[in-house]
Amino acid sequence: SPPKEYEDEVTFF
Amino acid sequence: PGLLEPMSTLVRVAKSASTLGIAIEGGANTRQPLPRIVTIQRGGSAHNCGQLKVGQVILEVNGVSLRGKEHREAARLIAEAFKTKEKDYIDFLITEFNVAL
Repeated sequence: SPPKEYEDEVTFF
Repeated sequence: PGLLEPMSTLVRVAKSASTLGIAIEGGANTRQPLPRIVTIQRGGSAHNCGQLKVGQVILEVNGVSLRGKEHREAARLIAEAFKTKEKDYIDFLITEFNVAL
């Protein structure tokens, strides 16, 4: 399946 | 199953600072199916705890499995665990191994 838009999403807390 | 996972460790992070001080990447339907710690900020609660490290994969947050949860859902769980006043800590079940469990 194609990579999704948020594949490399990073969240800081 | 979470607690029976080989090489998993329960880490209790006290809310000792105003921020948790970690960054995560990944989640279901990505190359990194469970969230992985990519940053630990000095002075944050996680850094103060001393037991979390970059590269560890988070299996559970306060006993809630992150399996099958996409990035935003996993991030929301962690953010809420830090925000809630019901507990002055967060329990993370982590593993050192970057595998799709």
